[in-house]
Amino acid sequence: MNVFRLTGDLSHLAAIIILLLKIWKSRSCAGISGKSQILFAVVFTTRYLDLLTSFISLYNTSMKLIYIGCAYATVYLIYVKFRATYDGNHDSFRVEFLVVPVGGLAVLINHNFSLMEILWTFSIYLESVAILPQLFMISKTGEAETITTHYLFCLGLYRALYLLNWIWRYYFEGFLDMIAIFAGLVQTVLYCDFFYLYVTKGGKDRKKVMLP
Amino acid sequence: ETTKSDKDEL
Repeated sequence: MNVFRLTGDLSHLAAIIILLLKIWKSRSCAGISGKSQILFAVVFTTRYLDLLTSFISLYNTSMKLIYIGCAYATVYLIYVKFRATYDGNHDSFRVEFLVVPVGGLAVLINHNFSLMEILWTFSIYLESVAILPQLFMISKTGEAETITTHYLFCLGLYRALYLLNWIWRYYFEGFLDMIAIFAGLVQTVLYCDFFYLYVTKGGKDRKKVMLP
Repeated sequence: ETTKSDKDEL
């Protein structure tokens, strides 16, 4: 555990909580892509299967359970509780265009050809692109609420901090996971355009961030 | 082993 890893995890947690609270307090999931949230639930489920087979630390187990729990709670709020506010017409990204290639890549390029490792790899690849339906939705409607941009910023920042964590671990522990690093790079790059807009259009009087 | 998935990371 180093400072980048910890702040990355906390940034990830903040993103998840921000989204949950936003939906809960506004009683609405307008502007949120349910498809991205389903993908994140799939990501956590396939990645944290090791919860059933091994114990690493209390921190590790708690965070994994919180992430999974929040992911399903978010999906529940969008598709059940506040379904009437869900903007399905604008959430039109074809998810199969992500899941199928990512599944194929996970079978082809993984650390070990076993079910657990392939599912873990699948989750890493899928996470890197899972935000695309959300970004697609924002570009389609042309706007995002401020609180949604905070969510996206924290979510993007988390993997960027993990990149620094991996650099740290390479230098100090000799640890190198090319699959995670490659996917993490892709994931972070996908947010770059958004980061730029968040910083440049960010300010006291910002109401909404427009994406091109 | 330097190229194995790390289940400690989230």
